[in-house]
Amino acid sequence: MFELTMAKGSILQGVLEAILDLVNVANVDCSSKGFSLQALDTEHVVFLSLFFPSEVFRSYRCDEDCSMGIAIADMVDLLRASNDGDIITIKVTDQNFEDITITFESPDKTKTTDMDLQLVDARSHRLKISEWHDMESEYQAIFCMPSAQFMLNCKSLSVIDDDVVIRVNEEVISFSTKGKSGCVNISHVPNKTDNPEKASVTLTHMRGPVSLTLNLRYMKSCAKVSTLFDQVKIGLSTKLPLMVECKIAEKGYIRYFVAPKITE
Amino acid sequence: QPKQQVLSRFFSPK
Repeated sequence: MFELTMAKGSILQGVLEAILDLVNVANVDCSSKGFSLQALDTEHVVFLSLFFPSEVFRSYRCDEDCSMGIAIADMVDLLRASNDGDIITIKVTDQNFEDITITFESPDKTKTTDMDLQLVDARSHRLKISEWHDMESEYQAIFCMPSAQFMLNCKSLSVIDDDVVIRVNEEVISFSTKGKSGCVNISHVPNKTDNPEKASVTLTHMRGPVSLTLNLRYMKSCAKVSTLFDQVKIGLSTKLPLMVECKIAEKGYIRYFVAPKITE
Repeated sequence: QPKQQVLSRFFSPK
């Protein structure tokens, strides 16, 4: 049996709302440690991997590891029907592994709403990626910035063109674009520390200068999720997709992997 | 014009 409860408007609900513009169906794995979700966008440019540790929920129970495909848009639609103050329970029982049950309970416990959502096949939404601690060392540059700044950069650039070039070296981190009507270049002089301050742009890992071209549509989606958190961490490598990460509590995370564009 | 790559270039299916 798997069962988690959360208050309406909790961070999981906010994240599910924010990933809707990229993701239809997601693969969810539950273990005693927490709730993880993986999904690919329909064009296979963005892979989303998130992990919510059990302690971020109001209550959490998972007797046996389970894996299921969930139609995220349908789930979000159901969750939107909850009222302020409701406690939301998501439950899968061992006897019935064809659907999940979502329950809303009003704060005064006088009203309960039960809904069943059919599970779907989401096996094609899995990708084999290395353990993160191995992978992080493969990035040529990793920096952190306030997520509001990241969103502002993406919005400012998308006025001019569909693409952004992100360049990182020891001295500067820049976001630039060039279109028919002009060009924009936003440069940040980074701090260099392992312990980034919340309000600044910090270069935490640097093995050499690197630049990548990315479609701003995907970057704006990543930025939308990141604004649920204070800081965003961005990793660049010429051999890996761009990584955009937000931390959830101590052990949790949301990671986007975005395939860059390449000049032929 | 730069061409969009897809993730299968970097990761294999599980």
